[in-house]
Amino acid sequence: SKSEEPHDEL
Amino acid sequence: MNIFRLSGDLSHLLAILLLLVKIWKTRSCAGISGKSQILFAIVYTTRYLDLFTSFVSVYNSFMKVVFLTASYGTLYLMFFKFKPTYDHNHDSFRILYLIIPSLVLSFIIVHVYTVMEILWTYSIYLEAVAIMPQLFMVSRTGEAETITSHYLFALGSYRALYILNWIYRYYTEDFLDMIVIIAGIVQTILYCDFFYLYITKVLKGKRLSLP
Repeated sequence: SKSEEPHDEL
Repeated sequence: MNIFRLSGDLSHLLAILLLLVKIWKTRSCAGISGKSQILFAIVYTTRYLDLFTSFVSVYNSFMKVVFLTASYGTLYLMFFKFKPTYDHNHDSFRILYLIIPSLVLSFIIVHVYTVMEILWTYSIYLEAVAIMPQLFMVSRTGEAETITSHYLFALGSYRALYILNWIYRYYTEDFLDMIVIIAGIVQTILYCDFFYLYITKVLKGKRLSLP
């Protein structure tokens, strides 16, 4: 998953 | 950013502003579920806490601030300024039935066990079902004003457009976040009945009324 990155969607 | 995501965001923005303007212009929040609006305020608050911890883009931060402000502004209009017009007798959905299960689920199915990530996940699950009190209210009163129908259509379209965005992102960026995708699909399915009525009635100039 991309969980370490900030969520880039609203 | 792609065209689906941008259209989704603009649709979301349109929905929120449409609701605010409707309440302001008519000086009334009749037909609007205060409970759904409370749930949306919880959704934006728990999701956009990352305004303080991570920066994605000026666009993202700006939209987050607009959504938060508009959401709390709507609550203010409904529960303070135009409170006498709030139709609480028909707004009888028990929101704890949505709040508690979403919270439990966000502890069970979550990417990483951090407070911020659990709150973000919670906001995703809660958003998926947050419209239920509003749809319940429409079904109880058997009708919705045309402007309320436009609001619901824009709000429902937003997540449907996000689904296209996720399909696009899967092929172009290998982006795959099953939590948000499954929740987004559930969210969109909840609107299907309403979409049907909107297309067959409201777009033909008729008022949305249930048989």
